[in-house]
Amino acid sequence: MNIFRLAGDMTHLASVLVLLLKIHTIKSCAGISLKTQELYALVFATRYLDLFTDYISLYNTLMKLIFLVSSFSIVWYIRHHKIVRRSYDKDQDTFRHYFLVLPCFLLALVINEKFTVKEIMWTFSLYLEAVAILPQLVLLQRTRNIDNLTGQYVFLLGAYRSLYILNWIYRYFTEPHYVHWITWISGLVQTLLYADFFYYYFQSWKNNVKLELPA
Amino acid sequence: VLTGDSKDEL
Repeated sequence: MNIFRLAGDMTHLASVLVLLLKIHTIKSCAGISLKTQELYALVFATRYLDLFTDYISLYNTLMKLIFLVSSFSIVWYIRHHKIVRRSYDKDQDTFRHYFLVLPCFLLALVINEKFTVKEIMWTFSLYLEAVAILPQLVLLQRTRNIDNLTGQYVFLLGAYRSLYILNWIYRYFTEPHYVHWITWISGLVQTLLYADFFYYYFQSWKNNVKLELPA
Repeated sequence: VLTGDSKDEL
């Protein structure tokens, strides 16, 4: 465990807590894409299949449980909570995210490290996580005005991915056999998707203006 | 702990 990895996990945890805090306190999910949250729940469900079979560390197990519980409860809140669901803008959140699931699964069948159910589900979750943010980014482009919490949520997600890339670089130079192209490439693709959001996020922060994405 | 295997990441 290196500092980049720990910082990445803490940033990822913070992004989820910011989102839960937003939804739980102001009872609103305005600007949040349910589709992205559903994809994240599926990512964690297919990645943490080894939760009860391979014990790595208390930290690892605890974080997996937190991510699973939080992602599914966010989906529940947006879909079923009587007040929150009213603020969900389903007319704007129209990204056909099911079109992301199948290609990721087919790709996982073709490009993986081992042709076993667990490995294919794990690889599928990597590819899916790389594209899971797309519905959210499309929604942000549509709704134009981005409220602070949503902006912070996406920013923290991007920061977690960037820190993970630093973690992989660090591990590559410190652990002799640490080479995982699939993890690195899908993680890089995912981080690049945030690049333009980061650009506009910093522009708005520097010029102290409201964050707006170009149409 | 699985060392070197990226499965130890979240």
